[in-house]
Amino acid sequence: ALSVETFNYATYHTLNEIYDFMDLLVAERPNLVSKIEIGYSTEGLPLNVLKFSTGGPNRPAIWIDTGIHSREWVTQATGVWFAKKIISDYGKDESLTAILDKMDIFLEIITNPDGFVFTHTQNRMWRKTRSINAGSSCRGVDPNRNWDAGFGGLGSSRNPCSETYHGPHANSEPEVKAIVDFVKQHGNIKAFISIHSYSQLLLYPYGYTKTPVPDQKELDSIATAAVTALSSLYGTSYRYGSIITTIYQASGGTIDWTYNQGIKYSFTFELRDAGRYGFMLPANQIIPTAQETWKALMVIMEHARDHPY
Amino acid sequence: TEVFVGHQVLRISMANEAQVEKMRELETMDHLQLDFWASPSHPERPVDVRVPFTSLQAVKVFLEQNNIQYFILIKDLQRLVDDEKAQMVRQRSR
Repeated sequence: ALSVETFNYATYHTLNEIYDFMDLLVAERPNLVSKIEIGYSTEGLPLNVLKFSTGGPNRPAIWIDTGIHSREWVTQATGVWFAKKIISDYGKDESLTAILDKMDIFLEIITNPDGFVFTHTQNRMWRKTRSINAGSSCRGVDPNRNWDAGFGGLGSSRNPCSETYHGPHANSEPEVKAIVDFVKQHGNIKAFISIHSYSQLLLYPYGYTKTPVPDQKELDSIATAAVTALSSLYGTSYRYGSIITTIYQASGGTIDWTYNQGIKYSFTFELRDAGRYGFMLPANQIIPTAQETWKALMVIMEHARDHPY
Repeated sequence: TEVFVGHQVLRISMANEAQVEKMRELETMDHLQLDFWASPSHPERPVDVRVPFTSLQAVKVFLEQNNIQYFILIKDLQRLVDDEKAQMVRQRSR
């Protein structure tokens, strides 16, 4: 693509195409967007994060990541659309402008680049990272079981051949460790939203324990409002609640760790499921999925903006 | 490159907790090389499983023996992968 305007948002793209898109975005809107490299993947690919900021040091921030499970392609595609949406709406949409005048937004579109490349080149069904597991011929760790929150507990597997293998120790995956280091170093992230697909869910902590989070009531009311906003566009129905009560016990998950770090507004999405394709969602669903998800995201971001803590 | 010719994705609906347990049992049968896209949790939440061609018969027999309902969500996964790839190529050339 020659510009972010001519970039085709309605198709799936390779890693290089998406990384080029990120560079285009930065080149076109350098006063609003910058690119930060927070680390490298197992196979040496850069872990790029877009920073949307209108200035000011260490502002309160919102983190959004997409595609930690590499095969869920609509997730990364949605992340690309979000990036464009943020630059298009800033200065035009009153609410987003107010968010960016007060807070920064960090967006990691390709959270698991090794896995993403692997889905394009070798195995479309690949979900995990591509790390080598000592003593096993099976590769990869589930990066959504690798966080230091109930690590190794029920709802994760100790078998390296399993899709939910938790890894040898918490933060063993550089893709996870990079985010952990970034979040700790930043110290002022107020909302953390990790996006997956598919099954139409909006979830909050915990996944590793049935003990409700102290902020359950507030998180539940945000989820109610977010899902209502999302459904208002195309009628897509979502379920919401804590991970363990809504789907199943899952230990070592992303938002359990972020919540325990003190990031109150920690949520995870499972995006649209057309009911016929699972995560092989046809490309013509990308834009509607992104549009409806954006509505829910705005509810969460507005709440974080208006309820500082 | 891994190919998925003849692989099917089954959407499986469980009627009760006992059937959820049966599905968890199926999940542990490593020799079938099943890929759970959505794992068993509650009876009201269906499970999606990618089943390689060589395991199709065994899985369908297991489900039928346990009165667990299913339908074929994706009949031939490789066809879908090929369509997706072709579409990306088309879009790129445009």
